[in-house]
Amino acid sequence: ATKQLSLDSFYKST
Amino acid sequence: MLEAKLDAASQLKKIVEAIRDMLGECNIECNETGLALQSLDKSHIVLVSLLLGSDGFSEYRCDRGVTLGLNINSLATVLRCANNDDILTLRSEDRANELILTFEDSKADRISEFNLRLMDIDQEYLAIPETEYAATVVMSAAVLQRTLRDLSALSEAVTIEIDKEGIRFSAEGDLGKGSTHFKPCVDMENAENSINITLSEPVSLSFNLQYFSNITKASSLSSTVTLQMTAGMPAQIEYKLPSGHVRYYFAPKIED
Repeated sequence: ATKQLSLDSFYKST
Repeated sequence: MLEAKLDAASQLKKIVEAIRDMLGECNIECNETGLALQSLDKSHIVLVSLLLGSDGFSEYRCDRGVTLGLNINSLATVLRCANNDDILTLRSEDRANELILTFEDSKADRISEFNLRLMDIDQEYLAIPETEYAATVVMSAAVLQRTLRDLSALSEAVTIEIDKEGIRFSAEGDLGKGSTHFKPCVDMENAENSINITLSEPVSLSFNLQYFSNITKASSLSSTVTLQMTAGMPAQIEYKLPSGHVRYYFAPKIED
């Protein structure tokens, strides 16, 4: 199965 | 004070139509360089980054920064009242709570004015680090949109593999699987059908096709699209505008 990643795990909120 | 004029309302109408399905309330930051919008879709899978440079406007003035907090769907609704070839003016006083949009027909015997109420939106901004992408593909926006639409009949996910042979889009679902492979090519007649691949190393990523189809709605804005990918990172998908861009950062799916 595949898991959808979120942008939150790549980009930090400023 | 912001005052920005476009010779054709269609320039803004089609941009807002392309991004409205993914976004809700967002801030449009206006300053002397132009209008910028950065907003996450509600699932935080896609980040939309829009830049409309001031030189894309026939007249542009924004002496102090103005933030237009609005719901993108409300803006789309008001823009529907403009004819494509109307002259469109956006106006907002400093710290105003409304955006004034005027639509004039070219003979200037009809002028409509709409005041869109603005909101205070405390939106989170994501810092997007400069990324060295392993692969960059420039191809026809329409061909990408069509390729992904075909594969969405098979599955809700597409795998994109880029190597020096070319770029392959593949999908597998209950009824079977399918793939389309494009070799790098230069089309002398119409350059937009060329497939240009710059590669430092092969890369393969998978993405949700529903979000991808929302992204490729921007195909009406530019004849070509630039896909940038690197292992394990969000893809950057860019549609260039005459003076700016609509850019998407798109989180991949990974094998569990």
